[in-house]
Amino acid sequence: LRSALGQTKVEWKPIPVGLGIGFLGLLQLYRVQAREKRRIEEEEVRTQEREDDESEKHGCPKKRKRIRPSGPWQVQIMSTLPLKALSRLWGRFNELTIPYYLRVPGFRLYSFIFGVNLDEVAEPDLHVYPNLAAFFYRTLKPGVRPIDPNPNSIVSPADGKVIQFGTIEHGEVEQVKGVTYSLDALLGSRRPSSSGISTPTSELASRPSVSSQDRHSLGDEEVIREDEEFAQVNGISYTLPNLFSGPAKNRGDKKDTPKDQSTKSQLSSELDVTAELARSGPTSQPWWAPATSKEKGPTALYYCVVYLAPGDYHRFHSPVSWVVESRRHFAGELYSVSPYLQRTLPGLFTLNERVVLLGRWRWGFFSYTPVGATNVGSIVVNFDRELRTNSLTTDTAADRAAEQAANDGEPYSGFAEATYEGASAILRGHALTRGEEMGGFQLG
Amino acid sequence: STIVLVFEAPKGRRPSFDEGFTGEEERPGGWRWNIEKGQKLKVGQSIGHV
Repeated sequence: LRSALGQTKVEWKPIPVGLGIGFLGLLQLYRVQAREKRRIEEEEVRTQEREDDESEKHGCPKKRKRIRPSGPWQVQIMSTLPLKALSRLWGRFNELTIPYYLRVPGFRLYSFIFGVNLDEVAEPDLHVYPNLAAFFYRTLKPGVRPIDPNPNSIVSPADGKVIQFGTIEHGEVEQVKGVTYSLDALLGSRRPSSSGISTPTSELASRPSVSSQDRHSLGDEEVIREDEEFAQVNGISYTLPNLFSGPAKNRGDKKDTPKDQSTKSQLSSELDVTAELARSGPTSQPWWAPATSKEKGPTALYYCVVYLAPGDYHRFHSPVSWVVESRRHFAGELYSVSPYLQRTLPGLFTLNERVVLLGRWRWGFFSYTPVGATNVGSIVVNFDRELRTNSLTTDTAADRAAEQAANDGEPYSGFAEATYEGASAILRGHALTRGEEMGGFQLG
Repeated sequence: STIVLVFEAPKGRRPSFDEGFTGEEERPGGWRWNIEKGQKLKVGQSIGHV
């Protein structure tokens, strides 16, 4: 080795000039491109800021940037289309009156294609429906959808297909296998100015996310991590204020005054819960009585996604007896929510227009989120007459919410929120019973 | 159109082998699903129970 090192002749040769020039040229090209890209980006930001300033001067709210999702070419093409305008146009088209003699063959053809069972439709004379929009929002005969008698069960909110269900841990929902998004993105994060409502999202989402190795499957149910971990986030940190007590911060050990007790008894009669009480199972507790901590034990968050196909009955019902405390309207896009797009477009439910109803049931937090789609952009909630979805005025409402948040010195959360008063001040929300019709999806 | 339900429910205790339970699927007292992925549902049909 010593002789090899000592005797080997080292010969220095110049790098060919052409290669050096080429390398320097490429380096310069890269620098120029990077500088140009940076300049364009800065210019865009400056232009946006100028536009915002101009808008503010004229009293107009700031424009929000449109989100362009990533995904395969079908998604890219879809993201360039004016989906909300198309949806509205589709709605208008379907509200055109169909000639009397074409109605029955037209609706029968539609039923044949999309598998509608006409025997279940409340109105047997199809001539009554003036257009497809009316037929689409049809009602069913009483008794054709019996409600499961077990008072401790959650019933299906609509006719449809189970896309996904499972357990949520660390604030992540799995849209389809492998595509997850946070509960904060779906339901909205907690806002200090809201009416004392605390969603489980803020606490859960702040926890570290789980690696894919931690996920496993239990039959069809997706379990994202073992149960022991969840005890750390279980309990008061995300429990909604109980039905018959104040917000969590004021709750304490306050005893009911005689006035409170009389109001409670009055409320019981108002809600006509006697029937529920009689069949409320071994606990003999009415549905509105929150479970005691001993009875409740450790709890977990669960989720279920139900997809409604075009031919399905498009009204939705309450899956449990619960109290809706607030509604959050996310005026998003209106991508199709077909199972194919759910697989290919990550976070689809967090992009689309949706109405998040937040509340509580016997076992704690409960949320119900109808998500709109291109063909069914209008979400109707029967007990919320102010809600307007897929509307030209929607943007204005969202912008008003943004402006209000700015005035209050709070960050804009991306949704317009409303709280429900309910029939009684104690109830602090709108009470719904199992199987009660809540609203529906309308064409366009 | 799609409906997403997110709810809190009792987790149920993990049974021990001494009690005669042999698998993860046995969770007495807690939430149990009654559905399968891809299953067709009708309004009022149970999707699970406590």
